Order: sequence, then C-alpha cells, then structure tokens
Amino acid sequence: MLEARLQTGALLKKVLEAIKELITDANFDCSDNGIALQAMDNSHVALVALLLRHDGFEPYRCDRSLALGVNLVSLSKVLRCAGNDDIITLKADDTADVLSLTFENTDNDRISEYELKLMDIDSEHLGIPDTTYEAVVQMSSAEFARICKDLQVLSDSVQIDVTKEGVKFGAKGELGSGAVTLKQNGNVDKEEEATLIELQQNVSLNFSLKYLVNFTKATPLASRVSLSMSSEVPLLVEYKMEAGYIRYYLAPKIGE
Amino acid sequence: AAAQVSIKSFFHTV
Repeated sequence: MLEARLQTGALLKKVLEAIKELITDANFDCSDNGIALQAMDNSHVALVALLLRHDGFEPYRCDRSLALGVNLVSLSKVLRCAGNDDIITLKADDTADVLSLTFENTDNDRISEYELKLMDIDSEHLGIPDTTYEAVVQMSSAEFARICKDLQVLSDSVQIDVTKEGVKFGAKGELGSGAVTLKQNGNVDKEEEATLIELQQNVSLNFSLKYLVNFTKATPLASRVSLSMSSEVPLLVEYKMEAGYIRYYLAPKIGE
Repeated sequence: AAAQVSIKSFFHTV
C-alpha cells in the first residue's frame, strides 16, 4: 500500500497545473524511491518525466510498487478542493482501484477526505538515454516564460541559438520578427536571475512555441530552469524542486 | 517550414 503525506500540499497542486494540459491520463508509479510519472502528450511530440522523491514526504510508505492510473483533469479538480496551506495525504491499497486524498488545514480542525476512481492505463514507457548536451543554459524560469509568451505573438516556432556570449530566442512570422538575447551574466548580484551557459559547441535549434509555453506552467515550482540542447535531439527543459524534478522533452523541428 | 519530429523517434520503448 501507499501512504504519502505532503506537508506543503500546494506543491502537488502546482505539479498538476504543470502537467494537466499536456497529458490527459497517466500512471503515477509509486515505489520506495518515491512517486514518478512519465507520459507523452497525445501527439507524441513531447514527453513529461516527473519525480517526487520519498524524502519530500513525511511519512512515506510504499511496501510494493504500484501504478496508479489517474485522469489528471479529475485529480486537479479534486486538488482544487485543498487549501494552499493544507497538508495532503495520498493513500492507495494494493488493489489500487481508488486513490484516497486527505486534506488537513494547518490548525488541524478541518479535515476533508476524497476518493478518486483510478483507471487501467496501458502506457508506453520510453527509455531516455543519458545524454551529454552540447549546450546547457540555466536561467530564470520567469524570464523563460516571458520570452516564450512574447514570441508566441509572432510565430508558432522559436529558433534558439546558443553561443558562449549568450542565448538568442528568435521568431519570424507574418506580422514580422522578434528576438530576445540574454547575455551570459554569471556575475550579477541576483543569482536567481543570472543566465549561465555551459557550452561544448554552438547550437541552433527550432522548437514549437505552443509546447514551450505549456512547459512554463511549471514556473511556480522553481525559480530557475535549465534548457539542455544538442543538434537534432529533443530539448530538455528541467525545473528542479527540493525533492524531485519535472522534466519536459520536446522533439525539434527539422529541415526547411 | 520545418517539420515537427515525433519524440518516439528519439527514445525507445522499454
């Protein structure tokens, strides 16, 4: 059985907000390591990999591995019934036909209990090879969200060019073109806002902005984001949390 | 325009 108590329930609400528009149904794979999820979007262009490590919960107990098949829209609706400061406890027994959710307020005088029906999901699990990327950009997650949203005004796609001087996001469309360049600035006072680049080789890649904008729904989870790129392989957009991560992989657009 | 590639062409099914 699974029992996982999350002191900051808001984290789970934010996680659901970050994935529910990309994926409809997914298995939460629970093991003694924690709760993991991997799923592709419906059009098989993007992949989401989520990990909530066991040490993010107190207590965390999972005697044997369980796959909890969840409709994410339904789960996020139920999670909207939890207060932002509530402690959230997830429970499922080994038959795993329902997921029990308990929300306790901080004064511990209001306890709400919900049960969500689970479903059998026959999902493909993809093996993600360890990759050494040609370029890794670490930057403010809010800045990344702003750039994606701004450039979406101009085009469906963005060209990302990384050199040792900086990273340039450019878009061209019917109404014109636009570009935002962030210079590498590791010495700025505000560490949270610094743009840092690790570069083996310059890269220039094209990606769909619609997906990137969707990924930025994870912005409330982390102040920093990393973009890992190599020629003609999927972009990795990673938001690190205190006890886990959310990683989005996006297949590039190739050719003219 | 550039063509969108499927993510499945990069990662194998396990």
